[in-house]
Amino acid sequence: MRKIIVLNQKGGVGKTTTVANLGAALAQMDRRVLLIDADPQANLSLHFGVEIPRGEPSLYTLLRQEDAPGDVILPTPVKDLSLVPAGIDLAGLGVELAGSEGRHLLMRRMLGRLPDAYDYIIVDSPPSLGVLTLNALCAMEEVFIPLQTEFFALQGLSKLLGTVKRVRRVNKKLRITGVIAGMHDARTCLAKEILEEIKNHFGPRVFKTVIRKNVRLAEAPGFGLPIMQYDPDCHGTEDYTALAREVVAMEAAR
Amino acid sequence: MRKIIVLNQKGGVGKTTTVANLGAALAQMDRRVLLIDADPQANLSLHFGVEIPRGEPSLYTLLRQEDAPGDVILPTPVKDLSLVPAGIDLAGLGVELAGSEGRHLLMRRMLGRLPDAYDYIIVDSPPSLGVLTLNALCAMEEVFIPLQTEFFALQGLSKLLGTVKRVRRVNKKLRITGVIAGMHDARTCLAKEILEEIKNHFGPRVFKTVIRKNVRLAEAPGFGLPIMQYDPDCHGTEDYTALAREVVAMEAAR
Ligand SMILES: Nc1ncnc2c1ncn2[C@@H]1O[C@H](COP(=O)(O)OP(=O)(O)OP(=O)(O)O)[C@@H](O)[C@H]1O
Ligand SMILES: Nc1ncnc2c1ncn2[C@@H]1O[C@H](COP(=O)(O)OP(=O)(O)OP(=O)(O)O)[C@@H](O)[C@H]1O
Ligand SMILES: [Mg+2]
Ligand SMILES: [Mg+2]
Repeated sequence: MRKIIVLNQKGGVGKTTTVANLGAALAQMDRRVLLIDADPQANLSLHFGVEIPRGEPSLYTLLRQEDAPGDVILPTPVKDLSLVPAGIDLAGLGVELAGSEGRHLLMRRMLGRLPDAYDYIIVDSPPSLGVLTLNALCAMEEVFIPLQTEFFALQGLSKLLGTVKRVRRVNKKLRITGVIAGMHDARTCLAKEILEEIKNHFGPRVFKTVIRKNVRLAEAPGFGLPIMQYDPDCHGTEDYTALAREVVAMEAAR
Repeated sequence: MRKIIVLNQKGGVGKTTTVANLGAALAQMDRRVLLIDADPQANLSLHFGVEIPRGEPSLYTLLRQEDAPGDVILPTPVKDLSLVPAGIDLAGLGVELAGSEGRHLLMRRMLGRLPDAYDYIIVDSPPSLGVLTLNALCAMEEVFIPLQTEFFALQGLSKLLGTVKRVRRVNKKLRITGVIAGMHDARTCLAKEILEEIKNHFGPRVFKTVIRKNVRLAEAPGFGLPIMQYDPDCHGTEDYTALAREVVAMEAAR
């Protein structure tokens, strides 16, 4: 089972869009995929048309062992793609946990209670390196870093890499698998320049697939669908399908 | 003196771009403007080419009273526009303050120590509603909410409005001045639909100026300049200048 967190504390770089669509593309390649929405803003849940009221089964109640996995895990419009939705009460978890022992191990313990029914677990994280993100980093084994090909892209990276390094002290398996260049508008010089910079910076750890800017990707969440169901012939479907192929091709090497 | 926080916990909606360029446009209209970078990612500081090493004078040392305002406040390439840069140690403030009395009043007290030399103070906030944002909300009097004309735009708003309401218990002057529709691509139906929804939702509290998508706005930070100095003839300059005129026109009514 591969455990992947899609992470970048810079806001609006395509984390949620990547988790939703990469997850769906992997499920279409006969992988059994579980998506976990660890962002209190619950954009991933909304991407599949799900909004959980306070107190209802969600990642929050699952972490606190108030519900069993079977009560929380939801199906999606894609076969073999399931979702653990965020709950609004997730936002308070950071404060509730502050100072308690083992607060960063909640998600790792929760994964231990899940049925062994998945090939991939992919976590969507908030735009921060706080308690929820640390919890997810302690539970995952791979980090995918989406980068927008815009000026601020490289600025926060040293902090992100530093955080991953620190977490590896308690989670030895954690590795940065790669960087996904995204929201790329090949018509602008800025995007081309930044893409070059990203490749110089990360070398082989940049996925070959670049996710192009495509308004269909921004429209799909309004219909609660991943891109390949919303518009099977657009660039967004092509790019995320190609990315999923790259991810699957790495399975042999692991 | 007007004290404005530009806030939206959704990431990548144009908060930093708005603070940098609205601030510069107001300074060009003979207002004396102080920008405060309250985001540990320090994108606003970088927008003006500033990166502060750990321990050097910054918002962090100013809040902790380790430095005087005169040691921290920096000039920018624009006359009458000054900057309080973020420091990397700002990220740790949330944890350092957790549980201490009056932790939300640090910025309000800091503002009291500033010289009375500004017409506008504008704060750039991180994509979260955590301690730094609460600190800034307790010190400000107006909230400007940038909204991207995309699907996830309206989702987090009820939480944002709820947070502002809660803060008003300790800061009676705090008001939501308005919503700025931004990163708008008028060619797409999605953007037009969402813009309509924003106007239906907020009525008169939507600024008439819509900030159009314009790659020049994304290029300007690479040169450490606000848009009107980087490219005086582009849409970005037109839009932020028009927004500044609207903001100034409200002065009489206050
Ligand atoms: N390749 C793309 N082309 C066009 N629009 C995109 C693309 N990827 C994402 N978007 C849109 O850009 C916005 C930001 O993307 P998204 O919400 O996935 O980013 P995020 O990193 O999850 O943001 P946050 O930091 O707030 O969690 C959304 O409105 C999304 O629909
Ligand atoms: N009107 C616009 N047209 C084109 N690009 C824009 C526009 N406004 C902002 N951008 C670009 O979009 C990206 C996101 O903008 P910005 O960083 O200002 O958002 P933010 O809300 O401050 O993000 P964060 O939540 O990470 O603080 C940046 O790369 C910026 O240069
Ligand atoms: Mg997201
Ligand atoms: Mg910002």
